[in-house]
Parts: sequence; structure tokens; C-alpha cells
Amino acid sequence: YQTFEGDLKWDHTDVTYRILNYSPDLDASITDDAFARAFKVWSDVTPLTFTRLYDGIADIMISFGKKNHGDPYPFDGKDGLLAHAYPPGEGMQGDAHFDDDEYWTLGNGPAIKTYYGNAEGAMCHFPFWFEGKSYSTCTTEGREDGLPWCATTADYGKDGKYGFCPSELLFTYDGNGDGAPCVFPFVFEQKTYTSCTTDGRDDGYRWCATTANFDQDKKYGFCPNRDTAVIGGNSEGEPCQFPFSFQGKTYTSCTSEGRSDGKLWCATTSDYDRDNKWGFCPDQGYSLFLVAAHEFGHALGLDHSNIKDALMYPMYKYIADFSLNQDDIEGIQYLYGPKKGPKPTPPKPSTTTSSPVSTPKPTKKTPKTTPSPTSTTTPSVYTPVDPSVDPCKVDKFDVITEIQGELHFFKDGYYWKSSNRGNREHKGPFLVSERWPSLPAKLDTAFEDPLTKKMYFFADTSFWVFTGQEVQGPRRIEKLGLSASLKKVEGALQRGKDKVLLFSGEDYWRLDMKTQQIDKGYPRHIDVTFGGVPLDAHDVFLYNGHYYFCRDIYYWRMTSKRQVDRVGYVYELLNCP
Amino acid sequence: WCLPIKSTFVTFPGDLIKNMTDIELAESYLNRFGYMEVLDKSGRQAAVSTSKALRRLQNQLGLEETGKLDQPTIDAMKQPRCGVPDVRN
Repeated sequence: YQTFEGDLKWDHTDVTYRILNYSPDLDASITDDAFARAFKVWSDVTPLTFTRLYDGIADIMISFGKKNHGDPYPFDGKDGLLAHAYPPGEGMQGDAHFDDDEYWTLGNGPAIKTYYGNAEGAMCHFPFWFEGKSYSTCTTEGREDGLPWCATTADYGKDGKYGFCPSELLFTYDGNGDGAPCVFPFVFEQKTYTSCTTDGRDDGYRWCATTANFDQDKKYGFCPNRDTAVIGGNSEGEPCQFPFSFQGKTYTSCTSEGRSDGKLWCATTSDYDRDNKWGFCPDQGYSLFLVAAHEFGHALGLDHSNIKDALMYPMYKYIADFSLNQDDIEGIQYLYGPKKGPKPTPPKPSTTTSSPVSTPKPTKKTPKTTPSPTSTTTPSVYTPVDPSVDPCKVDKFDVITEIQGELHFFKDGYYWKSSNRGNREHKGPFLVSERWPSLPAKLDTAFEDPLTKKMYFFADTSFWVFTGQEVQGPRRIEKLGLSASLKKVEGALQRGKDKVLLFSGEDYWRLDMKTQQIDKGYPRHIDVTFGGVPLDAHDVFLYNGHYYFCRDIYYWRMTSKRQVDRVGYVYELLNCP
Repeated sequence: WCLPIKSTFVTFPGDLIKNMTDIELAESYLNRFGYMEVLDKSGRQAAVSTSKALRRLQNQLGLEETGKLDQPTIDAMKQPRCGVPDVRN
């Protein structure tokens, strides 16, 4: 390994990063996840922690750009240079830039996250069968509205699982259009556009108006690339046009003719010789995770290694099951030392199902030739707990909350208590009905009002308020100003004496305890405020001044400055042996 | 049927990677990634011969150090890679 001259390194271990923009190739959530995993590669072997910022200046500013993108080192179109990053320091130092003329994937072909439909945001499954035909790309077959879709299992006819693929007809990203889809036709500088355009920009990014008149409303967003879109060339984002003619010959598929580098390309109109419109055909793409992990190595102070299997080797190589080479570990630990404390916890299978994404919005958008699904949600497996069962083997509690200084763990009508004071052994099980009569067995969240010490319990769309054993409720959660479409409240964080944050799915609301109403400006996305915790946490609670986000048997602990400082097992909190 | 297929290469508009000869590619690569100019012992920047630069590149990339623009070296130069120079001056 090599370090930069002078052993440039960060003088603090809590390194911050900010993602300034996104690539049209990948869904924002996949990009966020790839970067988070790339940082974890390094934090797993050093004392470094990485916290994502959403505004202001971070140590590592991450951006996508093409060719001349604002620094003295322009990119070079597709392939060749993939990315670069600067060693630690002020200003542009530490920043990482990714060439957006590359096709960014997870390294093995299109990584297409679906929207709506009934697959809860699952990835497309390619190839998939539909009506006796195999599809390796998203398709508009079976629909009249032109929305591309895909199956998320191998056989749509058998499983009926599908979702919609990214397209400008579904949403835009960045800009100021709040993610709204393009409106076609739209007017820009008195000209009418019927598709996304790069006009008015010099960075090559395709955009559209999200109202019918940009000149008037100034609302716009960037167009996500369809999986069938060409990469680079002079027609980025357009689909190949088959057949097309080139030098008098007709082509019905991508070709490398006319190029000395063997790369496959296609024309995006029917006649290349006449229109000269072309682009490269989508390929396996480059793994954003692997390239980012390499670039972040530079941003932390590592220079290129001459060990071929090292992550810091300058050439790109796709590896399906990546792990750091010993050379990389020695390099980064030379700069920052080894990780102290327990080793990171490997994930292990859970006996309950958990959805990685939020519940899809109900939609009627199904391929027209197939029946609509009867349900848009995946049922979760409900496991009753025998009171003799050891709580240390419960893999997912209904509720965890602090009541009068003790942590309470609820599951199926029973609860256990644990404390970090005195005898640290957990106590229980106790019957919920004995202490808080009239509550259902299955609760979703609970919290103690810090001022009045009243207990609030939530189950499905109802809530109860207990003063001692005296109960008010059940009342509908809409009474608090929450949306009627909300299915449940899954977590609660007390903020000061008169505010409580309520969590559901990927959003949270702020409840004013005095007015018993949700404050204006909510919901907000969890990711915006609480970066680095799982978005599908099913328990959120405050304990000893820390925020805890639980997923299955794991918890993510966050300081009041919103930095994740520990990931551990829930049974540590239960003081299990 | 034995006639060789004669390809005509064209310049594609918007394509930044031009049809370079191997020598042009090598010169560009060695310059861009820091192999052609190195600091001497007194700290001054000094140009090195192409052969020396190639040896250095071959050493860095774990190739046989021939000092010549051989096929493995050309192939390595065509690989997708990180834009950070290998030799920092």
C-alpha cells in the first residue's frame, strides 16, 4: 500500500460526508446504500465513523459529473476514467467525483428498483416471462399508458409480482419539482418539448418541466434513465432505434462496426448516416459500491497500491463477494489504527419477515392483460410467545420503551423490564393487561409523557392514554392530526418536555403534547434527520439520552448530535447473559 | 466467403475517446498518471525516458518489466480505472 506524501489523513475520526447529486442510472436509495456500504468497508477496520450530512460542508463531498465538472481533471466519456478523489484536507480535498458518462450499476447489469405495483419496491428480475415471452429489459407490453414495468420474479404469469421501472413518466429527481413526473408537452423558452431535453444546460443532464410551462412556473426535475436507454454518445437517455442504417447496412441489434475499441453501440434514430445520433448500449456497468469504496480510500488518505487484489489497485475489477485485502487493511490501519471494541455484528436470518421498503401506494396500474393483485402488502408472520419463553430469544419485540427509568420490552401481551442500575438482570414476563387494562395484545409503540408521566400506547390506528390505571381511549390516531391512511405508529422519541416524534414507515411527525396535535411541516423523511439508521426500523425509542432504532434483533444507537455511535444486539439492552 | 471484412472506423460525434494509435495512447497515459515526470533527489521535476516510464508503469501494475510497449501493457492501459495519478509529484 501507499499513503500520500506527508501521510495526509483526517485529524478526527468522525468523518462526515454529503451526497450532492445523483446519477440518472441508479435509484437514489440504491446510491445511498452503495455509498454507505462503501464507507462501512473502512469503518469496519478502523475507529473511523461516517455520518451523512444533508446540507453544509462535509469532509467528503460526493458528486456525479461529466467531462469538465468543475475541477482541473475532466472525465473522458464512457469507460477509461471512472472516478477520482482527493486526499484528506480542506476545500476540495477529500471530495469524490464519479464520471456520469459511465453506466452505474451494482456491477452485474441493470439494477432496477421498482415503484408502486405490488412488489414493495423489489428489484426487477431479468429475464422474466410474460405472456409466453421472455423479457430482459423493462417493457411497456400489456399497457396502454406507456409506463415501463417489469416482473420481480422469474414468471409474472405464475407469481403476478411486478412494479414500474424508472421513467420520466413516473418521477423526476433533484431539481425543484418535488419528484413529480414530467409533463409533456412543456414549453421552455417558447419552444415546445415532447420529451426530456438537455437544452439550456451545458452538463449534458436530461431534464423536463413538471408543469406545462417552464417559462411560467420554473418547475423542473431531471429525468431518470430508462434501462433501455443508451449511455453517453450524443443521445444519452434515448432508446436504441432498431433497425437502423449505418454506412448503407441495416442493423437490428447493437454493433461494434465503425469503432476500433469494440464497444457496442446503436443509433437512436433509424438512419445514423443522416442524423448522426448514437450512444453506447447498456452493459454490465460499473459497481458504484466498489468504485466508491476505492475512492473513499483516497479520501481517507490511501494512494494506489500495486497489489492486484487490493481495493486500492488503480484498475477496476468486478468482484461479487467483496472483502478488503490485507494490504488495504494494513494501509488504512497505518493511518488510523485498528478498530477498537467488539467486532461488527454480522447479520443473521430472522424468523419473522420484514419488508426492506415502505408499503407501496395503492395503484391500479397493473399490466392490463393480467388480474389485479388482491393485496398490495406482504403479510408479516405473527409468532405468539409463550410466557415461559426466554425473552433473550425473542427476535422482534412489539415495543421497547423506557418507563420510569426502566426499559420495557413488550411482546404479545407480555412485557419484561431491564435496567442498567442495581441488579441488571431482566424481570418478567408480566401481563400487560394487569398493569394497563384494555390494551390489545399486539402493540406498535408506547411512550411516557415526560411532563405528566402519562403513558401513551399505540396499536394499529388507535391509541390509549393511561394515567395510572385510568384509561382514555381507544381513540383514532387521526385525532392527533395524523393521516387517516397511516396504518400504524411504530416508534416514539420524546424531544424536550412537550414534543414527541412519532415514527411510521420512512417518515416521522412531531406531536405537540400541549395541543395534542401534529406540528406543521410534518411528516419528514427519517433519512433527512436521522442519517445512518435503518429506514425500516420497527421500534424507535429514547433511552439514557440516546435514540435507538431497532430492526429485528439489532439496534442502531444515535447520540443527541445524531451520530450513530453503536450498533448492537437488542438482547444487550435486556441484559441477557 | 474468404474475403476479409473491411471495417471503416468513423469518428462518432460527442465521443471523447478518439481513435488513438497505441503510441499516442501510451504517451497520454504515462503523462496523465505521472510516469513521465518525476521528482529527482533535489526535488526538481525531471522528464524520464519513455522506456523508463514504461518500466515504472509495468512495475506499478505488476506486469513484466520490459520497458517496451508490449501487448499486456497496452491492454492494461485500456482498462477502466481510477483517475488519481499513480505517481504523485
